[in-house]
Amino acid sequence: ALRERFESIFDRLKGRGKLTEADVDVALRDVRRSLLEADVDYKVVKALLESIRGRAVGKDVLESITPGQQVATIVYEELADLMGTEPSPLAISPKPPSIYLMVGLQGGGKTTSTVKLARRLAGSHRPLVVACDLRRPAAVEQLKILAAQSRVPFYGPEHGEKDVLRVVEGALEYASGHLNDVILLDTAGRLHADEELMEELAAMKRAAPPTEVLLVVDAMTGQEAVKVASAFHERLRLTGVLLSKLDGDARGGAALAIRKATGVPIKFAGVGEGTDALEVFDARRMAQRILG
Amino acid sequence: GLFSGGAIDPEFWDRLEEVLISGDVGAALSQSLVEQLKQAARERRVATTEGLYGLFASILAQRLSEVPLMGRPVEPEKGVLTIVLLVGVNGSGKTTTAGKLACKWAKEGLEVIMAASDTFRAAAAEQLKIWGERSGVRVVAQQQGSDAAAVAFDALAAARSSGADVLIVDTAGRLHSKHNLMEELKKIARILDRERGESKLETLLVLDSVMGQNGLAQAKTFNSALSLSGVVLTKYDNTAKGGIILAIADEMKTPVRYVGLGEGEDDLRPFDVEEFVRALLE
Ligand SMILES: Nc1nc2c(ncn2[C@@H]2O[C@H](COP(=O)(O)OP(=O)(O)OP(=O)(O)O)[C@@H](O)[C@H]2O)c(=O)[nH]1
Ligand SMILES: Nc1nc2c(ncn2[C@@H]2O[C@H](COP(=O)(O)OP(=O)(O)OP(=O)(O)O)[C@@H](O)[C@H]2O)c(=O)[nH]1
Ligand SMILES: [Mg+2]
Ligand SMILES: [Mg+2]
Repeated sequence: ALRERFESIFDRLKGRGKLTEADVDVALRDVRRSLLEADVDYKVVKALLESIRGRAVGKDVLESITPGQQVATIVYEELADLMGTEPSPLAISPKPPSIYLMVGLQGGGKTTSTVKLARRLAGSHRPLVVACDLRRPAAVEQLKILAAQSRVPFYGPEHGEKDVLRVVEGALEYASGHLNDVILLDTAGRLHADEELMEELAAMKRAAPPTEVLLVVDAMTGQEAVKVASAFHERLRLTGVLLSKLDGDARGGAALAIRKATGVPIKFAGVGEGTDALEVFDARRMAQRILG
Repeated sequence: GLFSGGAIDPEFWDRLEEVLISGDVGAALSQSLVEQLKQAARERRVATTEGLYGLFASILAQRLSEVPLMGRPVEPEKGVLTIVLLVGVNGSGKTTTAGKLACKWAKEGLEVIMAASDTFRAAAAEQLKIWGERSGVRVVAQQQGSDAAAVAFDALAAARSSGADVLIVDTAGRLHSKHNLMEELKKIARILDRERGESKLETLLVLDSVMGQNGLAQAKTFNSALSLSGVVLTKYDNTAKGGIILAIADEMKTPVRYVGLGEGEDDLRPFDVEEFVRALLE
């Protein structure tokens, strides 16, 4: 782990007065390699190293902890601060219903996460999950089954419906008739580069102005995370990110990159295939994980 | 671009390393590839960045082409059953790839059967059945929650008794770090291996192009569990470069056989080394 590696790097520093630039740079080479291996965007890595260097160089070597621990602490804090240690709860509209639009690349975990969120909200609200993926084979069926298994109300398209805006319209009507105060719209996966499909999301936003636009991102995503998140953010103004499949062994550096590039808070972590596998995002734990 | 006529200076080498890293090649391999190019450039006295492009492209292409079956699609023969087992982490594109392969081989006049061995995920069998309708291919399935290995067993029996040319086995997505799920997958593979007789078995890792360094861990773990005969690099129509396949080729000699280029039935092509290298370096 980082702390242990820093111990050996800084061992020879015991008894010296201040952390010099040369000392810190040795440690930062290690941090750079570690962050890149964790899939943190290389531009974000550069910026991070700069701010860590700024905080560490010239610091007095403390009595109470080793220099290695000192620098490791600075590194962890920089990462955690970047991702935001304040928990960022789901926004609830002052004027119900709250509408949550779930978006993201193909296969990221939107459908599963839609039901996870609904299940979490079911204790205090009357959520309705809506099947707006009219493209993927059996997508509507998948959402319907997951909703039934989690005992969450479901609304889907008429048979043969091709127009998502009609489904959104129908869902709003259905929700008001059934007193659902949170509507979660599951959408088809799409490429940020697909202009036509990004426009479909923009049109859905206009038809049902969302309280939250949540980007679902696979924790195993590599260097493309910044481009993807920025494109979705530019087009749709994201309000939150859900990082899925964190129950795997991916270090998850995409989390850092996304936050840094868009400023959008990571609100939740998907930690399993079950609809109960949802946690509030913890930046400090994530920082530890990214640094390995 | 990077190779258009600047000086070959330390900043050039840094930027080249960044191009590779941003393409998900990985920090360690990117560094060693840049070292290899520096060395080759010295030996050949290449003085311009334009000259470096061709040299680097051929270094990368060679590393890939040296891997047996790199870019070679699966070629089933009539009269000998070929089993194609699709494995990989959740959401990578296995079921869609199964459907695309079924469509392709059915069009070529081969007898194809598909096994819906994902008995876990909601509507997994339904999704594969729709591909079965699109391709005119029979799908062997059981209820959600039934034994995945049993479905594979039944499908293989059906394939052998009906004289099918290809059996495509779709499996549930699973994170390679989940020991019990990898054990389940090994059981499916064992049963297919035990029952296949003279049939050929191809085990393909379905890998999303957007994956970072975890893609290498996926390949290593799935390979040591099942011995992979190739990778399908899906969602290559995305902007991601899929550079992790260089590390996979380097460390495990596993060839990329196909790329997925979209969600439609024709969106699957044999992997092309030259095209991949060109896209990585642009
Ligand atoms: N292990 C694990 N698997 C997950 C998690 N979230 C989703 N999955 C799995 O990932 C796969 C894809 O999930 P979906 O919910 O279908 O993803 P999607 O974004 O709706 O996919 P498309 O609609 O095709 O774009 C499924 O196998 C899910 O069970 C998670 O947090 N952990
Ligand atoms: N753009 C693009 N999308 C793809 C490609 N291959 C698959 N997809 C999409 O990716 C999503 C996931 O595909 P699936 O085939 O369900 O993936 P899977 O590996 O079977 O998922 P699980 O069974 O849940 O693990 C779907 O929305 C597919 O349409 C591809 O080559 N390009
Ligand atoms: Mg979905
Ligand atoms: Mg599948």
